[in-house]
Amino acid sequence: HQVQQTLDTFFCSR
Amino acid sequence: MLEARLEQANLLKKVVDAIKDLVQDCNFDCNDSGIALQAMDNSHVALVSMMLKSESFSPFRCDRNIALGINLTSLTKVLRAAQNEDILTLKAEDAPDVVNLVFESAESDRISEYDIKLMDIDQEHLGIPETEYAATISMPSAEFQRICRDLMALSESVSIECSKEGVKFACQGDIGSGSVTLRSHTNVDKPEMNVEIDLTEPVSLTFSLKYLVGFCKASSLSGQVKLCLSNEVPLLVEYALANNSYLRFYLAPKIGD
Repeated sequence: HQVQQTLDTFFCSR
Repeated sequence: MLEARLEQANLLKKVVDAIKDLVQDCNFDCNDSGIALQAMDNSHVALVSMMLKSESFSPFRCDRNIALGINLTSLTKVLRAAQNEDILTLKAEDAPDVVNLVFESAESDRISEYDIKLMDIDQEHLGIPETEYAATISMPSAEFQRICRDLMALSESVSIECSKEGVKFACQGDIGSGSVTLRSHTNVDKPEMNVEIDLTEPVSLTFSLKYLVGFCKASSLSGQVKLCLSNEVPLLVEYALANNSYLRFYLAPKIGD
């Protein structure tokens, strides 16, 4: 029921 | 070319040991400010960011930007050949095929020398936005490690709740639940035992304990760890090293219930 988010959601690709 | 001499091999041994289970192949980006590394784990849940400033080396020389693509398992094998107190020198040419590591014993005249073949690593580099965190907690790194290990015996996840009352690490599992609460605490004689909580607004986030326990392998690098939290952004776990060098880990939160 808990979803693990990924960092791609927060950090932008450079 | 790069030439970077560390007084004690121990520092690099510990850093590599702390990150090698999280990331496998990484670029060590060398320039005149020092040696940096940024890499995500395969599942894009955690990110490690290391900065060893040029001041952490003596001497340090790097004329141009060099990326050393290194397999950390290979590096670990070679670093095992270094004694903790050995002087360690990293060397590389401007367009290198190998990185050269020299270990010198301060006590004897023993000099050992290894080359590690470099890899071409096309690594995604992420921009990490400057964040004003809602809560910053500084605490003994050994205490954080103990809390994570203890709670992992009960659950996969921990909620970290920070309020005026303090910081509460809580978990729920099949056999029951547990929590540890810390309040601000100053130990004049042993400042590394201090717990400092800097709060601008209450925060509550849930994280995977497996990753946090992994980050805690860095505990021997620093007596204190800093946790930075804001609602709905990744947690920052920072181990400060001498000369403004650091080892940082970012961990994406879990959401929903």
